[in-house]
Amino acid sequence: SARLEDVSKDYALGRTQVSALRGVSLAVEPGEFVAVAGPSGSGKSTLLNLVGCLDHPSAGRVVVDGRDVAALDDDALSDLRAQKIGFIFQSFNLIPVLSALENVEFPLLFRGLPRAQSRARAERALDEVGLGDVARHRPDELSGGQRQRVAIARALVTAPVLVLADEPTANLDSKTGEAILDLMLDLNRKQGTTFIFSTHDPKVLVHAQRVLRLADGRLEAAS
Amino acid sequence: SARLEDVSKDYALGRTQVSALRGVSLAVEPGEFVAVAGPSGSGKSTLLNLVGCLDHPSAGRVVVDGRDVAALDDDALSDLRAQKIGFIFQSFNLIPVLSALENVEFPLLFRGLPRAQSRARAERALDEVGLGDVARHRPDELSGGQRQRVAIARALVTAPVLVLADEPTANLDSKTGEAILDLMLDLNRKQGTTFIFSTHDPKVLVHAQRVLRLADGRLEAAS
Ligand SMILES: Nc1ncnc2c1ncn2[C@@H]1O[C@H](COP(=O)(O)OP(=O)(O)OP(=O)(O)O)[C@@H](O)[C@H]1O
Ligand SMILES: Nc1ncnc2c1ncn2[C@@H]1O[C@H](COP(=O)(O)OP(=O)(O)OP(=O)(O)O)[C@@H](O)[C@H]1O
Ligand SMILES: [Mg+2]
Ligand SMILES: [Mg+2]
Repeated sequence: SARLEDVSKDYALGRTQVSALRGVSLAVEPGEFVAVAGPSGSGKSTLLNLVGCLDHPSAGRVVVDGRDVAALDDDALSDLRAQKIGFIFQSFNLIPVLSALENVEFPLLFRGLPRAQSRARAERALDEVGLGDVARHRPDELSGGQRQRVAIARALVTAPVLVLADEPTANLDSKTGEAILDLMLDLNRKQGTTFIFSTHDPKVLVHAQRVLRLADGRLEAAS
Repeated sequence: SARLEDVSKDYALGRTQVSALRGVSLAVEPGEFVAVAGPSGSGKSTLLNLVGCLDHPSAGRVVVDGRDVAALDDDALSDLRAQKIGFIFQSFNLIPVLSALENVEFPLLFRGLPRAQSRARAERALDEVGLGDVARHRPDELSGGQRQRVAIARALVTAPVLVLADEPTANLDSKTGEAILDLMLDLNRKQGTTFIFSTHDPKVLVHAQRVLRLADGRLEAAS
């Protein structure tokens, strides 16, 4: 589960300050399928980064699985992310020198899973997102939507309890996007995986149990 | 205008070959507003890269403004791109150390326009895509949709005769995406700017005069 309590995030920019999130409070229960919608620049990626412990709030508390993440040191944070959280980045963040397969294997090897098993699981994860044929390609040898799907496979391969998906279907045609969505709905129903999406895609929004709307760094009252 | 005559594109991958485009023929007249649609991995970006002279075909001819681009040397190609073509990349390709404003100014300075005029035109271009407030931010200080709009402003600021737009609304919410589309339709109607889009976005497709469909590297017969 994940909770934000009156969270604000400011970025320093030269001598000015950008207020990206302002007094945001929300609670996501285990097993939920929640979407965060809002205009470009409204703070969606910032919100996901805070829930995923990739960044610290400027004010307020971030509580993941009952623990205030401000109380955790860097090693504990790194563990929490590796063990529990799967993050699908808006700009993918793939490792350029590794193949798609090696990119997806990486988090499993990082957790100490033996090579043979990591490879088998990574191959299966790539098949599930339709990339079985291009497993040996490096990111610069893949299309935009293929890179997006490698990022998705990598986030899901560790079977995390919480998946933070930053616009996971932005670069996908509707048929491929639907298939990815079905995969995620399936994980949510069968494994109880919690999903928090940031998305503009109406197809994702219709499947969300709850849609939180951000505008200018603030959450609008639930409708 | 732009023409592809029986164009194929293969990529070498280790000892195998990936056939990204196969025998594609198409002609786009000046002033057209054409969309290329198709599943992820079907060859859209590859097609746009060939029309934009960023890459060479493996077979067939690419003819831009009546000239076979295979006959042009690197300088002539670079000139053609700088003078006539605006390219909006699927992954933006912004210069990380420059601000949004400097990124948009760059093609104008490259053409020899004096600093004061380049700056004024770049500021106006950023205003037109709603980024007036964030002109001083660098790409890593911008949201995904803001980066996409910097890439759009940069492509349009030189008033090119041909704009190649690779999924220009993928990272934009529907309202921002509509505004960008209106901007482009306006340029098309008033300046006669030719647009070739690759897109999955139904909102872009409905505005296209013609939709070319790619599947597995081949163009389907026009409907
Ligand atoms: N490192 C940074 N420094 C300064 N400002 C930043 C930084 N990162 C983000 N911002 C600003 O914070 C605001 C929120 O950004 P964020 O990436 O969360 O938006 P978003 O809702 O994800 O947008 P999009 O839909 O375009 O991806 C934006 O106005 C952006 O310019
Ligand atoms: N440098 C490369 N080396 C090998 N294969 C490549 C390379 N670049 C692209 N490909 C392959 O060529 C095919 C077409 O890629 P392209 O980027 O044109 O697709 P696309 O239609 O733009 O897809 P998307 O909608 O996902 O952006 C894909 O199968 C891709 O894996
Ligand atoms: Mg974002
Ligand atoms: Mg593409």
